[in-house]
Amino acid sequence: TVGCVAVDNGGWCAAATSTGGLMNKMSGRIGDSPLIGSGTYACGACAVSCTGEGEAIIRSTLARDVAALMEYKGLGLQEAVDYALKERLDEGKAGLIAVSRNGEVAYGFNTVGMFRGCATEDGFMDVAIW
Amino acid sequence: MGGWAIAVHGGAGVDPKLPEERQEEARRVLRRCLGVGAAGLRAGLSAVDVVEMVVRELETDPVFNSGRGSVLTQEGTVEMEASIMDGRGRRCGAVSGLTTVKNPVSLARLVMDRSPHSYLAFHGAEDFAREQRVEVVDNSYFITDENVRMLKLAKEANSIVVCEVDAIRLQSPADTCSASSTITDGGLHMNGLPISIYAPE
Repeated sequence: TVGCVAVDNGGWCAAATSTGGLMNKMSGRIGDSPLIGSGTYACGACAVSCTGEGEAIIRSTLARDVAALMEYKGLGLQEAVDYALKERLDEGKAGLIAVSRNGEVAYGFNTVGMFRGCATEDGFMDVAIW
Repeated sequence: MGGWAIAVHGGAGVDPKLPEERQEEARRVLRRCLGVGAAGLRAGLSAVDVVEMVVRELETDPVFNSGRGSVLTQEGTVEMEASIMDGRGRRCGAVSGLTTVKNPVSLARLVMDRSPHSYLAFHGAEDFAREQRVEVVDNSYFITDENVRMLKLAKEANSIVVCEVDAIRLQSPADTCSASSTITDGGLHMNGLPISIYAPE
């Protein structure tokens, strides 16, 4: 799975996710990536793209939960990401990237690694796996 | 306002034994795509234009599981899916079951921008792609030799899973699964399969 989240100079957020799904999957299987609210979500507060165990991400409505935690619980972006991964995934394995309208970047995963990178207007850039 | 920012991912659930050269290749692709996105944001493009542009880049490169380089179904074919969401107005588009659309994320964008719907799947999505004249290619374009090899391994691994379930349910002896013992990876599993079969996700 691949994904990208961005916030532009106007403070508008967007997310996109694309995947071939699960190796050896049954024909017709739908994963989390195309399900708005599960693998992908964007609103006025943030944008989120998820990856990992699709069935667990669907059950936990992971991407929307990050936004909901910010909207309803008042959490910061990284706090919301950490909470959703820890409290909502049950036994599922997944990761996600997120940006907020304030230009923050956050990510998290409970797998061994996640291929990821981020950049911000102030010149920060990072690419990592583990 | 805090200025622009961007993040990309190429999948989670990485095999801890992933060779160094594969790790470097993944970092190279992520760096390049991040650069494309950052340049777009710097130039004043909207967030939704940038995420589509970056995911198209990732789909076109066979390193990750999307577009060209997608993993294979049981039948050895590719079925892709994608979605996009614009926080401005919470508009969204999604597609599933694509077999010929070169860049699924752009079809998702068209569903969002040019259809009254949020989600199109299988033949409906393919029909919409042709109606919108997006680039289509033969399904074989998406299939890499590496993923053909991985499907073979996954099928072998899958027989282990079935065999283990049967062993529990039917209380049959574990030695009926002797062929499965050739694939081990320290016990890490995702979706019931050993993590090592994911390529590279």
